[in-house]
Amino acid sequence: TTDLLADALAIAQHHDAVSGTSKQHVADDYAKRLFIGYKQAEELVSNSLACMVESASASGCKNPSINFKQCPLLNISYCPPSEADLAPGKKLVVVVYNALGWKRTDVIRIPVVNENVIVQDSTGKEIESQLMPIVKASIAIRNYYATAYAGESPTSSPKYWLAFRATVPPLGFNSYVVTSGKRAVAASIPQTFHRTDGSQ
Amino acid sequence: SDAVEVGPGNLKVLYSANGGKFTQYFNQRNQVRSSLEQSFSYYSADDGSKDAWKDLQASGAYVFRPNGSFPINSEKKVPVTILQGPLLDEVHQNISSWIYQITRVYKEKEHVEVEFTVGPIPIDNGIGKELVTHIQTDIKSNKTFYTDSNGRDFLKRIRDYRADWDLQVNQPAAGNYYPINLGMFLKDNSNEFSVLVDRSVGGSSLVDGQLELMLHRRLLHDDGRGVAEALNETVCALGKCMGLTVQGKYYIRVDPVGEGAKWRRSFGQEIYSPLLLAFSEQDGDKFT
Repeated sequence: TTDLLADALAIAQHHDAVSGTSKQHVADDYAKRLFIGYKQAEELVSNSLACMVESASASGCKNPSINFKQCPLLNISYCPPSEADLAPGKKLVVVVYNALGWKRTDVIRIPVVNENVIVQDSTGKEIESQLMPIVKASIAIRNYYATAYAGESPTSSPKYWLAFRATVPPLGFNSYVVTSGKRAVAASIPQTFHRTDGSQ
Repeated sequence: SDAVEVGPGNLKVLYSANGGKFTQYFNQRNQVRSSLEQSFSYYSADDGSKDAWKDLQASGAYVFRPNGSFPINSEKKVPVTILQGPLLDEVHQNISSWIYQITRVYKEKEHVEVEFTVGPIPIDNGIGKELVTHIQTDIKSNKTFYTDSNGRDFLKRIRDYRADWDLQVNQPAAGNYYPINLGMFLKDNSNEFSVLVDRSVGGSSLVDGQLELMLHRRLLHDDGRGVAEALNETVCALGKCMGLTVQGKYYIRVDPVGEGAKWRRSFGQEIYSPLLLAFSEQDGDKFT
């Protein structure tokens, strides 16, 4: 499309959209158009990533066979690709792209339904990972907002955040593989301390 | 004996086991140490009915016109859950029925990440509210603080003072509020205390050593400056509508004086260029 992100860029520069000084129905319309822009860009980015990934290992990129999905509602712990139970023999691939001109190391967090997971880097070596329980209050908020914003009613509820450290080169990508069905060695449910009455 | 230490790496944050609040920041690498105390309060929004300044001005989307400040659960002990692991530690705090906070300390980072979930702001008493969090340190800031200028240079602000005119202070909070798009900081002769944000908020330093961020607002009156609607955002789903819940993050770091700018500029870029995640599936050991 030739007008990719045109509406979104215009809205992002409008003083009412930036400051929140618009009527509710206008804010709703801004949100809708921003999301339309996002969805169009998502398709372009997914195809670009597929080309980059395939050309790194095969013979260039004409019709990329890999289909990438993103998680725009990851902030409310809603990410269908990482929450789905993987079919036998399948592995979840997470490609991490860095748009900045310097190497970055950051901790990635994705919601998962199963605690039996390990994370491997692109060479197949297992890397350290950590599980953290998702609090029930977050699930209630997530279900409500996933319905309100994406029109999707989540069918499963993830139990954990799976965290792992990703290192990504400047203006480049790295990939990690999440495998289920095997008890994690490094990932563990951390110690929990709960205090309600002053005692620890 | 009264503290719980959080942080798997060089950065340690101490929590008071008694009050459930963080009390101290300590970086083992550079030995920087600072007291830290966080609290929440809200400004009640002026409804524009009083004639105090003869302008009948209500607090609204454009105009911040508080008529009081009220602490939230300042005396109450807050339930705390601490999760500790090899990559990061998390501290969960249920501040109130509409404020939830997760504080994260990463093994390989030297800043504290604070994720807030705020809303729906209760309005059943008919009063609009603007929620703020205060972070008090031992920095001797002497009325001076610095805020970004639309993400660009940090500019010096002096409380109740303007360099180029004689300021009459009628609104002690609003008159010292600034738009925060990237962050703000305080400094004294020893340390710098920086806060970076992931979204545009309002901010100030109304007390020496303290930074204040406005996290969420819900107002019931129009300020009469053009919107013609109260800033009372709602979200509708599952057959009901409710006030907006917001979720955002801010980041805290203390550096030796003169060394904070590098983090503010580089990590500030990273906040606004998050790593992009894309998901796919592959068969077995077929590593593309």
